[in-house]
Amino acid sequence: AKSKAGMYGLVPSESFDWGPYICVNNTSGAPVSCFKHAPMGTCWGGIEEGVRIEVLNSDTNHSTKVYWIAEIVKLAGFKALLRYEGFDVDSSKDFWCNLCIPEVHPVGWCASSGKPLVPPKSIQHKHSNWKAFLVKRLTGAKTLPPDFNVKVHENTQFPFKKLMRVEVVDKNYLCRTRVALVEQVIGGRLRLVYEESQDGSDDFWCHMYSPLIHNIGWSRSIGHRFKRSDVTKKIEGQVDAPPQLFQKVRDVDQSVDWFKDGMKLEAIDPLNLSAICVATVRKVLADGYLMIGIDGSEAVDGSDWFCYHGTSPSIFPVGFCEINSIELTSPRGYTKLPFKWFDYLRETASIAAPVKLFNKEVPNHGFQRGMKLEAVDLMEPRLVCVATVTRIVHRLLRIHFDGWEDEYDQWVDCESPDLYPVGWCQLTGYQLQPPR
Amino acid sequence: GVETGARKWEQKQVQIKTLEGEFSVTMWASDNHK
Repeated sequence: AKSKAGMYGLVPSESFDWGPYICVNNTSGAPVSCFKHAPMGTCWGGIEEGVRIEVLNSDTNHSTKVYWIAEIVKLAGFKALLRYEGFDVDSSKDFWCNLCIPEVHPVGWCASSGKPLVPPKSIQHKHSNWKAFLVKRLTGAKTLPPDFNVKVHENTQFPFKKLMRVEVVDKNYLCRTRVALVEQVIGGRLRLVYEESQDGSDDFWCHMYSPLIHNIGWSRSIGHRFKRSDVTKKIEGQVDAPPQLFQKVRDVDQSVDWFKDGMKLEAIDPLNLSAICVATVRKVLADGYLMIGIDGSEAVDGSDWFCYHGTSPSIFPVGFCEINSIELTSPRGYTKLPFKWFDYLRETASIAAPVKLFNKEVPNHGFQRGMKLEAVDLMEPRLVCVATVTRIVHRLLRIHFDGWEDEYDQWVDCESPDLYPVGWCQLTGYQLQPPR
Repeated sequence: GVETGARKWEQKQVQIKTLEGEFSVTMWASDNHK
């Protein structure tokens, strides 16, 4: 597995500032509305350039906190480049601000809170009648919805709590799950410590909507391999996370046309997310789940098979890569290159999984090439890194980690809960890994 | 309100308080829950 683990730490994350990075590179951040799982992802409508807000005035001699009105000049995820009213076309004092901090409010909040608006001292002299100026500037302009701050608060509460028990993929043995305990929750990301970990260091990070975590009892219910734990007594306070907290999968009818053992397909290699590989359905489980093996790299005991749901956006019909000009990774040791599916199916006496069984839905995701975002390094999922969308194939995004070679790129679904808007780390208190 | 796409913009009388006094202006706020 290609991992950047241990290669970070040269630049403290506090020194990385998205604002100048976005401006210097003349780039844009993916809009918050592209990330439905992220805070405010479903209620970011109407937040755009030109919107006015009330924000702390940092250019004042007042001893108490005072506010002034600013205009959103540019948006990048949660972050906005702001210009105080009165600066007109002068951009010299523009500043970046995360819109979800408690000091950002809709216009009108100061008056309702009894706080006067005070213009920045460097432009105080510019107008003798600030009332007339503000009436002219604000009439007909847009501001945030009145309950913006309430929504931000609601959207940063998460139902998973410390000591909740879940079933999660065994990171050292992908074909099975283990019981783990929620140890930490940051911005909806969970630090799970495997049960039986002596010192609590045997952990795994994933988002609460990750397809890798399930309620207790899930493995048994679908016939998935499971590492039984020797822990017989629950520590006080431990509770099984309620099933309704987990992401639902689509119901499928397996009784008629469905995947069968031995069928061939193309799949993202979970141990090298840069590659889409020749793969085989190894076992059909209940509720639409499949055990998949990457051809040519399978352990004899099936220990590197992994579980994907039949509707997963990470599995593709035979020919997907060719149609979309993506390099298909042929089975390790297969020497007849270039790889031809027709020959391979004949040689292995196998059939391709029918195209109709795959998820062909393409959401109107809104991502565009070149957009910046914060993305989990899925090879080291505790790390959230500065990244760029470099390619879009239907719903599939190619994520490049800024400052790293292309070989570390990862294929990620557009609805992956491991992608976040610019400013997500700052908002949630998660450490952001800057470009190398 | 005014519909633009799926979004509804609503006119609001917004109160402004400065050191010189208080007044109101008419602004647009999006009803972003729709």
